[in-house]
Amino acid sequence: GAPPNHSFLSAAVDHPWERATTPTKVPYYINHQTETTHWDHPKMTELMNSLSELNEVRFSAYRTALKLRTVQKRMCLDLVTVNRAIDAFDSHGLRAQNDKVLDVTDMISVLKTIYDQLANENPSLVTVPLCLDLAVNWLLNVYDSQRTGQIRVLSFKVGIVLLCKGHLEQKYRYLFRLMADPSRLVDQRKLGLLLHDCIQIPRQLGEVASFGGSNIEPSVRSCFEQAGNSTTTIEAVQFLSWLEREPQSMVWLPVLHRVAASEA
Amino acid sequence: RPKPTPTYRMPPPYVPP
Repeated sequence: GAPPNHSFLSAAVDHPWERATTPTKVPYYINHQTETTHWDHPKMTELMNSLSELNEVRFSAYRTALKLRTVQKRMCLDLVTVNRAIDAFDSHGLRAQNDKVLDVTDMISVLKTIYDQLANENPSLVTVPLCLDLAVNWLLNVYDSQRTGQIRVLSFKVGIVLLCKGHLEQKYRYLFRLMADPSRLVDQRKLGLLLHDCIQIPRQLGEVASFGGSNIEPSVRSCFEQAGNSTTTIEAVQFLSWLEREPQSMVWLPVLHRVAASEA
Repeated sequence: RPKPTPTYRMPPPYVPP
């Protein structure tokens, strides 16, 4: 059928800015005053600049969590429950499609399902064109900095669910289910793919060094060593008990949850 | 020290309306 009409997203910016898209449907933003073009929405640039004031915070996990909390709230992902996100993924046929590639049009369709529902319930809090455009902008920054206009389904799901509202263990269990085979087991390669997508989030904030760097192999090994079996796969319970010890590569997530809880 | 978006590829150039 005809491609979905995403012209409503032109409302995501005001004059002198204009929203445009490349031939591969990647959004970019034109400033007619400065006669310049940018991959980042002006509000994304403002958001990223605002995070630098948090650089005074000494403890890296806490500093990263505060930054992520700001990003999360700016996109209203703090109002999106994990279940709502999963329902949207499923309703768009993304279940068990980790390696499938989504283009920007696909991402917008899924995010629109999420944000339209959210806006109905929180009309005063959620501006759909802006929130949606910032979410696409964030996901592209994290997983498609080269702006090819494509992201794998796994990255799309991980990038959204990690910043959603929900219990930590609920997120962990969902992440494991994403990778598990029919007998609910995950091997080192799969765990590596998952942790690689997770670490991209603090990496996007320039904070990856504090979490062991971009190489997640040591983290994969530590999980399997803790599982204590020489076999090549782990079960959910082993994955959870490893995460309960807040391994360096993932510690920013439980701290983010503590930051959110402390606001309640 | 938020890392600037590593834009290895630049967005399309400005074209006056």
